[in-house]
Amino acid sequence: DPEPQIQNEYLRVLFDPTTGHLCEIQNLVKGFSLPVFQSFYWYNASAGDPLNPQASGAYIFRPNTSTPFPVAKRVATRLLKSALVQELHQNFSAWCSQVLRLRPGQPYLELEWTVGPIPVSDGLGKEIISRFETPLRTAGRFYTDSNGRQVLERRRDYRPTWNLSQSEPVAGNYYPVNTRIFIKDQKVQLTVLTDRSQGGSSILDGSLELMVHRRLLNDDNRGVGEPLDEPGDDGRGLVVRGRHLVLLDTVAAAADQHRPRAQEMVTPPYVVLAPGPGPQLRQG
Amino acid sequence: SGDSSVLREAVAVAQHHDAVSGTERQHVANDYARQLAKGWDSCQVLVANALSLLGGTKDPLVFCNALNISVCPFSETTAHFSVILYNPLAWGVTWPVRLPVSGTSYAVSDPQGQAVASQVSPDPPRLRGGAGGAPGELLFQAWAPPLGFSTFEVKQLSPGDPWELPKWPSG
Repeated sequence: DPEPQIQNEYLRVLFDPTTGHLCEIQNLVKGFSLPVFQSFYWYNASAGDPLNPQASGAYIFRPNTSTPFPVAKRVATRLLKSALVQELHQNFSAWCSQVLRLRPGQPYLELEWTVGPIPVSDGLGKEIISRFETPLRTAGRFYTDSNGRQVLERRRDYRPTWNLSQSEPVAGNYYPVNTRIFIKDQKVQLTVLTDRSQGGSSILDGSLELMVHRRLLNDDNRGVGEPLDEPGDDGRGLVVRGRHLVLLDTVAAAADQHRPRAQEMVTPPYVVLAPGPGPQLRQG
Repeated sequence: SGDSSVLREAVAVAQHHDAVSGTERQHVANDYARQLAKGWDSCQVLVANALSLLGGTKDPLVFCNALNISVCPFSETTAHFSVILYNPLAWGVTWPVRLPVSGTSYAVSDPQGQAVASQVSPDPPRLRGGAGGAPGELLFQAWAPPLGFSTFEVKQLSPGDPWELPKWPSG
């Protein structure tokens, strides 16, 4: 397909025909679009170095370089379109895949990612991120929530309450994300909702990233006494599946969308099954 | 009898900073998960009792905890069943229901008995080598009122045909 895309009445999402990556999101209701590239990367977890013996571990996130490695420069894709859902399946590697979905009536793009078991046979601990890159001029600013309530403005290499001399260009800019992280310019806001707490940041202007999984080989010497290396059900390493909802809207209208969506993300309807016609429930 | 205090106790234990931030040793993390799972099971009995009371029925109710990896022995092996959706929010929601199934087409009806559009897509998103054996996944858009229930009835129309699974493109 020369121009792979999925669409519903709110959004059209375009993919790069050569690499298979997400490359643009169009808001069909408001009539604007934003180039958005998204992919998975891994930071090489520090094992300590001559300058600072601190390793990355359960307590500490410390990549040993500021530039993460792409999981794949090209992804194998499969496009499925039906009346109920349009989805693009991406296969980054044997341990990293994602499905991007648009459904009728849903004003957001759903990314269902599956990561793991993270390979460590090369002796390197890895910290996996999903990174979104856009041309938004964000001037080092991004926004993260606190327990789904207060949203705080974050500024790269800066603290509002003391003069920070940044010693960790990546980890020093990571913040807790409980439900949402967003970047914006004067007019447009890109918001990503999470289905669990993750670490997040904006290391480059116009970009935002969320850490989805980690597998480490060193203890960080803070007391736990073992590397963060969860074996998972079959002992080959933990496999994790989760969802990110991506909302693209004007700055003025963004909160009207992300607030209810975030609540639906953390308190979704609960599904119970019953044989046959099931109980005739009286509404309370 | 169901009992929510088991989960309350497990969540109370998981207020420890280790549980919150994942800085505990592996066997401790496993124990936190075990306590939460026991609490979850006990709450499911409580929810089942409440639904039975509201529905005036003694029929068994089934919870599938692994729908995110498309595993649910009940829906994979039952030709006629119901999906009850409870919405805890103060506004109505529409919600995509995805259930692993063995048939290739189903009739879905809403609480008013009206037909609901549904489809069975091949190759459900299971984990590689994961459990579960259904070749397809039933998908329909459900909805539920604020702080309320909706019951959708599902009937299999055709037996499972061998799926011609789309192959991953080469490379």
